[in-house]
Amino acid sequence: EQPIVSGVAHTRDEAKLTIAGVPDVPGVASKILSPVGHAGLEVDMIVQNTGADGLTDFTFTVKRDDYDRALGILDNVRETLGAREVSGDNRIAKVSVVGVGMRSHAGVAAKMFDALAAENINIQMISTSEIKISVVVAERYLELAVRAVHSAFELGEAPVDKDD
Amino acid sequence: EQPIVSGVAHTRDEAKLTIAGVPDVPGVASKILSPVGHAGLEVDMIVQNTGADGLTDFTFTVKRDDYDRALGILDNVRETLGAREVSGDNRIAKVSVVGVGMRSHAGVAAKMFDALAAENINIQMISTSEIKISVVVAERYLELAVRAVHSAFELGEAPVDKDD
Ligand SMILES: C[C@@H](O)[C@H](N)C(=O)O
Ligand SMILES: C[C@@H](O)[C@H](N)C(=O)O
Repeated sequence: EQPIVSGVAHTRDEAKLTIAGVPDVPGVASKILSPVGHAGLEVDMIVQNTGADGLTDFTFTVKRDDYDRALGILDNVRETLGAREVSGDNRIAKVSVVGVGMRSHAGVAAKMFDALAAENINIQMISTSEIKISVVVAERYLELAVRAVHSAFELGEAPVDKDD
Repeated sequence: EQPIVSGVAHTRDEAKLTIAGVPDVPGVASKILSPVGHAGLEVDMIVQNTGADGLTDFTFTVKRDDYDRALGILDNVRETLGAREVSGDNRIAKVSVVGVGMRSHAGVAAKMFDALAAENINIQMISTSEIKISVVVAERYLELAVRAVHSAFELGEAPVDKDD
């Protein structure tokens, strides 16, 4: 099944927040996100990778305007969980490649990652679904990243400007 | 916009592979996935979280049958990149909550995570898209996880059996 990339989407005005060194035991993910949900903050990406030594890091993205409130909530959670630290970056953007037949992500992803590497753009986070590969980059590289990925997949010049 | 969860999907027979302690610099993600793509291995999830001290961990999932080949490829990559270690688990499963209006993931995610915590099921990885929240759990907890999430969202008894 040849993956068909149909477009490139992007989201600007986002911020990421990471709570690092949380216990990797049942219940912790809910303890982190429940207060964020109760505060009515809109969350976009949620990323957690496999942990080591019983700990892991947990990251989510919010709208830039909600960054300070989210940071405050996480500081409280950090104390409750005894996590190592809370950090964040309020100048990030998300770039996504969208397409059908993406189940064989590896080839499509490698091509996307190559295009970003050629422009010396560092990939800060990666998250995928069956039809989409999303990366987080520094916001200052957003236009460069969208153009580089567009041309890698020969999608023509017009970067998709809708928020996904 | 009230998030509407329409279903629970799951994928069994998967394996996860992690290459830990890779340099967090442009080009590394492509160096990891290109050989996997060239080998024709089907990759499902790709997850990378924000790094620390110039390093990060990179995880992807493959079909269980491809686990050994993927491990072999990663061992070569580890040497080239000077990564800390390669590890894996060939007994994992993915459980996903699917729905529209998921942009406010926090509430839906917290409910999903709560349902898993109540069954003492540990969440090993998390990845989201606009319409989906996916978690990786130990395969032995798959049925328990699908049932717990189904009832948390009052979706009735019949777990979705299609692979997503
Ligand atoms: C870190 C967090 O995801 C934890 N493993 C949990 O299940 O809640
Ligand atoms: C780790 C890897 O994602 C690296 N940051 C890259 O851009 O390729």
